[in-house]
Amino acid sequence: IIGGHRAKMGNFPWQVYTELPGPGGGALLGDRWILTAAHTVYPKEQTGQGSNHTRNVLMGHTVMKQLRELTNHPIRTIRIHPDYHQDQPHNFDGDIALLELKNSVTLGPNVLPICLPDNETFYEERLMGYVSGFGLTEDRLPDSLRYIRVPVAEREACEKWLQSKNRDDVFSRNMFCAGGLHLKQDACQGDSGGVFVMKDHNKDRWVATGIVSWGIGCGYGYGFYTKLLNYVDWIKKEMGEE
Amino acid sequence: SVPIPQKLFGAVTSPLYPKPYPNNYETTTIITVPPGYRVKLVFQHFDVEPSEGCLYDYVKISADKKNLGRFCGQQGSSLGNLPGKKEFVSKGSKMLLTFHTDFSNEENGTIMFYKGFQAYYHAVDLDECASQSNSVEDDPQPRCQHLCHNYVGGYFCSCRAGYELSEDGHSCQAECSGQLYTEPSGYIASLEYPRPYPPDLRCNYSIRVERGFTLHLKFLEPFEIDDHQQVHCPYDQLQIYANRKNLGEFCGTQRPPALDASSNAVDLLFFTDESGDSRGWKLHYTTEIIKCPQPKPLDEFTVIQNPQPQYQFRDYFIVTCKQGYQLMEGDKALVSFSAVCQDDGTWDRTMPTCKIRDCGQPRSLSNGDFRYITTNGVNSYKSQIQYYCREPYYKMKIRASSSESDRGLFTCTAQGIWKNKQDGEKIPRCLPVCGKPVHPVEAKQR
Repeated sequence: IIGGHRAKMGNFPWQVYTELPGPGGGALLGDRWILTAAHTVYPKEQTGQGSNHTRNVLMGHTVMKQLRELTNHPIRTIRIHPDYHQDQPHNFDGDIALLELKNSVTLGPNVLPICLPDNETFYEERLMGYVSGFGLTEDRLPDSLRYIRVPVAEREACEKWLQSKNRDDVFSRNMFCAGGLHLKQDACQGDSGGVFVMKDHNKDRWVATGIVSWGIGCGYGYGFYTKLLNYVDWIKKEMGEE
Repeated sequence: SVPIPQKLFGAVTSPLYPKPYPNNYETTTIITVPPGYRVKLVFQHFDVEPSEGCLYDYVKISADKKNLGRFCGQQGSSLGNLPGKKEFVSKGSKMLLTFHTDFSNEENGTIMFYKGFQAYYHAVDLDECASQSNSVEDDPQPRCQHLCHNYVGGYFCSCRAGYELSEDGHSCQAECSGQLYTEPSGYIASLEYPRPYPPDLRCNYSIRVERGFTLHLKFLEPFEIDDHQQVHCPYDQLQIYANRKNLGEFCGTQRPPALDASSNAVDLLFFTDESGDSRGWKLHYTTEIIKCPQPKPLDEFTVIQNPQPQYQFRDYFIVTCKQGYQLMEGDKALVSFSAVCQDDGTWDRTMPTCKIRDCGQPRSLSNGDFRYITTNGVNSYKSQIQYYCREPYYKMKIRASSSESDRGLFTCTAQGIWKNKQDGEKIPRCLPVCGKPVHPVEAKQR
């Protein structure tokens, strides 16, 4: 997290720290499922990521040292969205995955699931959201969970910015962008898989609207997020009744 | 003598009848009928020279070595002895008719002609039994030692109970082994009672009535079996067994007390020696149906279905429990219970108890718990618990029309199962609550 703040216990109780095996983030859905980015499981340009790697799923604390002392939650299955293509380094479309845990976690003040969006209004520009993670702060790993507060950006602005960079990166309808050109707050490596959340004031609850997916560098420009609303049906299908 | 072939009936006439009979004539006709019959004879016509005392011509009838009469005379004549319509009956099967004439038949110098006689006879049944006490001359011995039964043309003998007819068909021998009594009540006595019983008896009287009945024995007066002052029943004795269990050995003049055999099978053995003059014994036995004790519930929750005023052999009763109670036989739970009255007056099973149904410890609710609405820790019939979820992190899954208190309320049913009014046995689910951090991020600085 670039330019953010240190989170307090209970601020982001859905935050999950993953090592699959690279460091990443995730968010708790229900008490048995972790929402994350597909590329935290199968990173781009690293084909052949085997299943025999040690995979850690930790949650329940904001301090990394404390977090590592908590129980690891073994994974039962990994569900990668079929639209995700590991072999296309410039295309993060479908960058969403679900980790099914072997056992349910016990919810409490520091471990709570996040809700899913139910309408498009969560993606209106300038709506402020929070992004949290254990990812890089400038050039070092933080010792605790950090967060930023960034607005949903105008789609055209992000597209223009990408064009100005002469990038081949795909900005699909399954993504949205947040942040700003002059805003020094951003997610960074290690935050992927974490969620972009905002308060649904109508229902008095917090909703995950995006998954930290990709960006060009960290700390300037826009960050790109998987648009969760487009994947709610898939998530529900994978999770079944839960 | 002129024997007539044995027939059941026939006629006898004087020579040349109806023409005048000859002089100087004497013949004896022997009338015989089959054994078992006797001869009855009646004169149809009679015309024999009359004389004082029937000295000249006469008809003489005899039977059973007795003279039944000497007859002569004419119809209308006062002289002589006419047989008239008199019936002559022999005691045995033989009758003799002698016809005698002298050298002439004259009256005042006039020769007279007499036709003679015509008589009919037929066989009539001889009641041999009637003559039992006063025997006929031909058969001086009593025909039957005990009982005599007459029939047309003969008779047969039988013996009183306890005796058997000998091969000679007349005499009776004591036989009292294997006497079986199966009637529900009756009398049994020693042979000849109340006259002295015969010597050397080995009598065995068995009473067998249906299962489920018990026998009662009551001895009558007089009771008299040869006894000895010092030694117990050394000569004759009556042994009584019920179900092979000895109820006693009796003798003397003191009759045994009334005996309740408590069994449907009683055997009496009566042994006598070669001497003695005691009058024996007699008893009256009766039966009573065996009753089982009235079943009584052991607790207030036990229900005896359709109770009867009394229960006897083969009757049964069914026990159920009031709603919410479980039939128990010891520690074993029963689905149903019935007991049958046995032939010894006992029930085949002991009365069960009814224990209040216990639903057991309620199932634990994942991410929730329950509390007792009724007495804490009591899981019996009608107990109630309320499930709840660990809020605020979990919330109970309910239908739109329901509430958490309704969905979480469980009652211990009469079947011993915790049940919810709407969803039955299925316990509720506690679902995670999303998006409700306890300490959400907030910025005070503006």
